[in-house]
Amino acid sequence: SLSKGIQSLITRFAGTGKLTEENVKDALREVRLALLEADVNLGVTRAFIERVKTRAMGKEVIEGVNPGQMMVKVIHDELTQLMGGPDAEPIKFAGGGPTVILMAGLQGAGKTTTCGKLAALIRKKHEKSVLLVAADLQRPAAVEQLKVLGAQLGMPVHTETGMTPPSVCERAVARAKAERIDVVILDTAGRLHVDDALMTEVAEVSRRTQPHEVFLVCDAMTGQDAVNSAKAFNDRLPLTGVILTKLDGDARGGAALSVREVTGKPIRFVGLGEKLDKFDVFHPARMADRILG
Amino acid sequence: ILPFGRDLDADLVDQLEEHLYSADIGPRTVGKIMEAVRAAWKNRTIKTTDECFAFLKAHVKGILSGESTALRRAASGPTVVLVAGVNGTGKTTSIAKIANRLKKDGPVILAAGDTFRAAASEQLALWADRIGVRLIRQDKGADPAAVAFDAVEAALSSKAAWLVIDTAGRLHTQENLMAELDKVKRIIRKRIPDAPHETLLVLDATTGQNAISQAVEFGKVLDLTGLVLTKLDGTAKGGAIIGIRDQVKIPVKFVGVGEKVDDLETFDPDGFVEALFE
Ligand SMILES: Nc1nc2c(ncn2[C@@H]2O[C@H](COP(=O)(O)OP(=O)(O)OP(=O)(O)O)[C@@H](O)[C@H]2O)c(=O)[nH]1
Ligand SMILES: Nc1nc2c(ncn2[C@@H]2O[C@H](COP(=O)(O)OP(=O)(O)OP(=O)(O)O)[C@@H](O)[C@H]2O)c(=O)[nH]1
Ligand SMILES: [Mg+2]
Ligand SMILES: [Mg+2]
Repeated sequence: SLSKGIQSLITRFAGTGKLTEENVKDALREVRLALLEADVNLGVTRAFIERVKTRAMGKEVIEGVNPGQMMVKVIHDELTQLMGGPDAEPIKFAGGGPTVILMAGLQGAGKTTTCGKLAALIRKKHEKSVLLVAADLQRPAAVEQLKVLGAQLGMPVHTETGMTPPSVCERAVARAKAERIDVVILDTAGRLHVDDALMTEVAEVSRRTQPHEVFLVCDAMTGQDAVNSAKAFNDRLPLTGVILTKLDGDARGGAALSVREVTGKPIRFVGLGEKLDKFDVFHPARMADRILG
Repeated sequence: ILPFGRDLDADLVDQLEEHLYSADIGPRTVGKIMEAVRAAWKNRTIKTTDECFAFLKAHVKGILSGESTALRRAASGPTVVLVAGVNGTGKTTSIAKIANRLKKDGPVILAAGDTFRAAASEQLALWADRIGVRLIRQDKGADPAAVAFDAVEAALSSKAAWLVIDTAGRLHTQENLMAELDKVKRIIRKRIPDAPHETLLVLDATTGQNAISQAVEFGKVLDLTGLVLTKLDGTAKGGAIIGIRDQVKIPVKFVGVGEKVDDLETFDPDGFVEALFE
C-alpha cells in the first residue's frame, strides 16, 4: 500500500529534523505513481503533488514521530480535504412546491438505477413523497426500466408519449405541484458530452424545470477521460453535485478526485451495488484511503 | 500532439509521455513504451518528432496486431457466442449490433440471459424485434443457466447458424456472480462440447486501469476469445487495451461507435493507433 511504501522510504531520514525537498522527492514519486494507477487525471495529479510538497516542506519532524508517518498524514489530509468537508451537504429541498432533482451523465453510468436509490433514500430519511420521471425516450425499454423500479418502491412514475424530454419533465413538475408531491426526480438519457444536440437538450430540461439539485452521475471506474466529460457537463448544466456509482467494485476511483478538481462540485452520494438500498452519502476520508491504495 | 519536424528534446519526450497517460495507457505500460522510446532516442535511431511518432505507432501496432478479428465458427451446428462484462458497458446493445451483422450469414437466435436487472429482457426483446431475430427468454428471476440451456436447445432444433447469449452485468469482485457465469458456461458446454465457441468481454472505452482487472478476472472464469471496446465515439481513447495485451492475449474484435444498430466496426489496429495519437 502507499502508506507502507512511503513509511519505509522516509524511515531512513528519521532524525534529520525536517521534511526537505530531497527526502520527500522519493515519497512524492510513490504518490504520483499511486494516483496515476488509481486513474487520477495526470494534470490533477501534478497539481496535487505540488500542493502536498508545499504543505510538507519544512514541517518540523516532531520528536518521536516517524517522518514517514508525517508524510502520509499530510498526503491523506490534503486528499481528504480536497474530496470535501467531513459532512456531505444535505439535499437542498425547496422552500415551497416540489423539489426538482435532475440526473445527467454518460451512457451506462447508473443514472436510472440511482434515481430509484435516491428516491428510496429520500422517502426513508426525509419522509417525503417522490415522483420519478421517465425522460429517457431514446434507449430501448428505458421507460420500462424506471417503471419497474417505481413499482418495486411503490412510487409513481411519470411518462408521456409524443413529447420531447424537456416537455415530459415540465409536465411532470406541473403534476407534482398539482398533486403536492414533495420531490421530482428526472431520469435522462445517457449522452456524450461531445454530442451537442443532446447536451443542448439536457440544458433545456434544466432551463425549463429549474432544478434545485443537478447531479452528474459518474462511474467510479472511469479513467483519464473523466475530466473531459465532467468539465463539459459542468459548463452546460448548473451542477450541484456528483454521484459516484459502482463503488462496490475494486476500481480505485481516482476519477472522483479528477471530477472534484475540474468542476469544484462536491461528491454527494455513492452507489454501492445494484439493489436500491445500496446507496450512501459520500465519505471523503474513506475515498482518500481508497484512492491512495 | 507534438510539433512536426522538431528535433527531440527532453520536454517534447515528456509531453509525449503525458499524452500516453491521457489515453488511459496506464503507468506500467507507459513506462515500458517510454523506455523503448528513450532507448531509441539515446542510440539515435530516432532524432525528430516525426521519427518518434513513426516509431511509437509501429511499436503500439506491434502490441495490438497479430490476432484475427474474425469470430470462430463451430465445425457444425450453431456457433455459440457468450457475452459478458461489468455493468453498463454496452453488452446488450453490442449484441444487437453483432446479431444484425451475423444475420446475412444464417439464422440468428438471441438469449435473454440477464434475468436480474429491471427491464433487461424487455430491452433485448425490443432489439430482437427491431433487427428481426428470434429471442429466447424466460421470466424475471429465472436461472440464467436455464435460459442458456433453453436457447441452445432451440438453436440446435431450429438449425440456427448463430446463438448469441446476453448476460447480466456483474463486477468481477462478486464471487457468487462469477460462479453464476461459470455455471452458464458449463451448461452450454454440456450440451455442445466445443461451445461457447466465442466468448466476448465487453469493455467501456471510458474505463481506466480497472479494465485490466476485468480482463484478467473474467478470463479466470471464462475462456475469453475476444474483446468488444464500446463508446469509442466519445473522447476516451480506450488505451487500457494496450495494458491488457501486456497481461492476457485476448484480441479486440469489435468496437462500438454509437448507440445505433450500425454503430459497430471490426477492430482495426492501424485506425485505433492513428486515433490514439491524434
Ligand atoms: N455494482 C453496481 N452496479 C450498478 C450500480 N449502479 C448502477 N449499476 C448497474 O449499472 C448498470 C447500468 O445502470 P443504469 O441505471 O441502467 O445506467 P444508466 O446511466 O441509466 O444508463 P443509460 O440510461 O443507458 O445511460 C445496471 O446493470 C445497473 O444495475 C452500483 O452502484 N453498483
Ligand atoms: N455512445 C455510445 N453508447 C453506447 C455504445 N454502446 C452502448 N452504448 C450505450 O450504453 C448504455 C448501456 O448499454 P447496455 O447495452 O444497456 O449495456 P449493458 O452492458 O448491457 O448494461 P447492463 O446489462 O445493465 O450491465 C446504453 O445507453 C447504450 O445505448 C457505444 O458504442 N457508444
Ligand atoms: Mg438510464
Ligand atoms: Mg444488458
